[in-house]
Amino acid sequence: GSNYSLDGNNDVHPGFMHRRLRTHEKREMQKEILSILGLPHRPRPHLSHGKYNSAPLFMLDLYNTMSGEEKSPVEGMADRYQSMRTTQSPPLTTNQETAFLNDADMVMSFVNLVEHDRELSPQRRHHKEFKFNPSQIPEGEAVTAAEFRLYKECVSLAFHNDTFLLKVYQVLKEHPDREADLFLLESRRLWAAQEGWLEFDITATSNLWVMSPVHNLGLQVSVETSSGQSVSFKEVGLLGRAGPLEKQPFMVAFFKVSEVRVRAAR
Amino acid sequence: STGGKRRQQNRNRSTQPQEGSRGPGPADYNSSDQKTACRRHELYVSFSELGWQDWIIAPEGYAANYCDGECSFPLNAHMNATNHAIVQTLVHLMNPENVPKPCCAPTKLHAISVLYFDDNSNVILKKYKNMVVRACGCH
Repeated sequence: GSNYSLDGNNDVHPGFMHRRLRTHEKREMQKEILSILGLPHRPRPHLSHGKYNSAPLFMLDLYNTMSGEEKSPVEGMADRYQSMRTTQSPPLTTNQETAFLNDADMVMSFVNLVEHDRELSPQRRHHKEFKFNPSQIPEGEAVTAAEFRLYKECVSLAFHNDTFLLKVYQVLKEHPDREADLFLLESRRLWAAQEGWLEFDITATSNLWVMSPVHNLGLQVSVETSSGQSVSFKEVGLLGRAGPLEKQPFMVAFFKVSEVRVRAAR
Repeated sequence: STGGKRRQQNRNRSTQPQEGSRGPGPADYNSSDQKTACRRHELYVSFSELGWQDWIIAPEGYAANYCDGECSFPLNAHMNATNHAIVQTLVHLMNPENVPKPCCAPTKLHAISVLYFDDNSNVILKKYKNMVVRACGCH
């Protein structure tokens, strides 16, 4: 292995001697650190294409913000960060998210579990469904803020001066023979030429999903033209699961500890 | 992993001639020697060496550090000794069998943030307190 040494700024320098851990020593270290992190076992995630999609990249931005405040440089991350991006994309974090971060003990991004494109007759209403599972969070953590994020690209010149109305609904109840009962969370007017991340506050909805997972039926998003005609995501430049990895929709939630956690003795 | 100087110091100490039963006097202590005095030492914990690159996104490791060294009379200003530790070193001089020297321990600990995947490929960013020794002192 390499040789490192540390100065007062925790930078790594040549000349720092180390030895490899023996197998049982490695296992003991792993066990203790997992215990500190509060994890019952070592996670085994599934990473598609060996590259990070939008959620980890967003979280990495938040991490760099937090690490900057701790005055502790992120070791070796700059190169990994760049290599994990497929293409350059606009900055992910906003001032509001930085404010949420200052108040939070933990931040979590969630994978979209389902994405459906539907066209129901006779209304022929396009919409996409999204579902996230925030119920498996550590005990004692409460949601302080949550966002649903969608990326919009600039659309072709044919729609250039048009606006669209995007609506985000919470699904309240599903029916086998008709459209689901919906609760409108937010509607937003978008310019066709607009490009960037769209953030939607879903704090109250997330709290409900955490407290009562049985009520987690996901979100529904639909888009209409200014004349009220339903259009697909693709027509207005909204990206779904089929889009580039670093621009896929995701949910992020900020948590604060609501009770003291006592680490069990080994 | 730790700095290599520690092993050398231990070897030097073990070859020191044994002291008489009366116990060492003030002149035998030279805690102004900064190499043996209580201070912070380097210790780096590498997540990548533990084979965790697939689920820990950042950092690749962190400088945990540790405290070690003598807390002997006279306790100098750079040793961050509490008032109690100063008194304890004097009592130890007078009564070494019953009262130990103060301990060299962390006086300032910092948190680190860890970014990692869970089993469902959700990403978690969390701050963990008291992970890094920033300063050591005699207590």
